[in-house]
Amino acid sequence: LDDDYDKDEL
Amino acid sequence: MNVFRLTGDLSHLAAIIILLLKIWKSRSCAGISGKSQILFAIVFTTRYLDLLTSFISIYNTSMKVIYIGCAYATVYLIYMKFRATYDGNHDSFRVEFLVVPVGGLAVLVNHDFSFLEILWTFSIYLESVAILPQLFMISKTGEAETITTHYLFCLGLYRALYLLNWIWRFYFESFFDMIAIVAGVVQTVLYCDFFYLYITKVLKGKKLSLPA
Repeated sequence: LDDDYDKDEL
Repeated sequence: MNVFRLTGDLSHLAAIIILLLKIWKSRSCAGISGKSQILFAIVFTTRYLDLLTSFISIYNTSMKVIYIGCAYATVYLIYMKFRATYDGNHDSFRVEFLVVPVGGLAVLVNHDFSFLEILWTFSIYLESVAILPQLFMISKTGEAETITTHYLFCLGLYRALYLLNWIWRFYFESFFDMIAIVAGVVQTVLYCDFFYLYITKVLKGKKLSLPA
């Protein structure tokens, strides 16, 4: 899993 | 961020503002399904809990706060302030037939069996069917105020633009979220009948009335 949070959509 | 996602978010924001202003200015929620608005409030609450755990951008955080705030304000106006104008008789869709299956599906089909991820999945599935009580109410009353049709058009358009956003992101970023895409397709398909009526009637200045 990539470290940055993956839910960047609204 | 790409143009489809930005215009999608702005279309969604426009829909939310149009509805809030319609109810506030006309001091009436006639023709509006309170049940759909409750479902949308649940969608935003379960999807945006990550406001408490992660920061993505000012834009992301402010839009989430605005969506949640407007959703609850709309529910408050419908069920408290202007409840005398709420047409409960026509807002009779059995939402438990939506929430229970969607809840079960979110537990069975998700990307990761964690609390936040299951809530996010639940919100994605729920959003795809949350407009059904509103569309059902219009089919029962046989008509809709023109401002309500503009609200529905913007609301339906937002997820259609998100579909284009996912095509864009698949092609340029090889980003692909099957759950969001499938739910987004279902959500947009549910508006097709309305889109047809909106384009053939409302845009020609006629009132939207369904063959009762």
